[in-house]
Amino acid sequence: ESEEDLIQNLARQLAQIGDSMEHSIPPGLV
Amino acid sequence: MTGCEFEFTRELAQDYLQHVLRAPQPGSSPSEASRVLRSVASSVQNEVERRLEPCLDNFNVASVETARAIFSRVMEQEFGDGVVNWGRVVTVFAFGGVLTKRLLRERAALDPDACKQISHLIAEFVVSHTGEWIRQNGGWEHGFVKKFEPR
Repeated sequence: ESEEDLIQNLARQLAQIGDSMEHSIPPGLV
Repeated sequence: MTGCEFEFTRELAQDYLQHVLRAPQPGSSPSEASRVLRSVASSVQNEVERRLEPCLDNFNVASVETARAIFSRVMEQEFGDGVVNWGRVVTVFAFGGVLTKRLLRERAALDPDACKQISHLIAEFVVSHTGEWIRQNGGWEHGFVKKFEPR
């Protein structure tokens, strides 16, 4: 995996986590 | 970008990083937004660390400059699709927390200035890339806190 691939992978994972949070309140906050 | 917005966001970032490092400032009284951010970002911090660690193991985060380079490239990519929401804004802080912990691990002892520099970096990105969206969506107190405050 190239460095660029790794950066893209990190960004994709963060975007998925963020989008998922946006649509469901994290556990423990309700 | 106004100085006021930047300073508020930098204080949020600084408070969050100190929370992550378990080094709260004595005598400080966190704002409502800081308290909610600690709670909501901490709740995803473990997931962020677990999912990102395998990738991050390929980088040697031994200096603030390296952390800055990784942070900037990842953030540009994350927000490159033009989507902004509160969840993604929270991940900016969580990723800053991950990098700060890595920096601490690589350097054994973290220079107090390093924490300030990472806070500055987070605030710079948040205000310049998502500041307008945050304003249009109620700001930290009326948008973010209302969305994530305990019910």
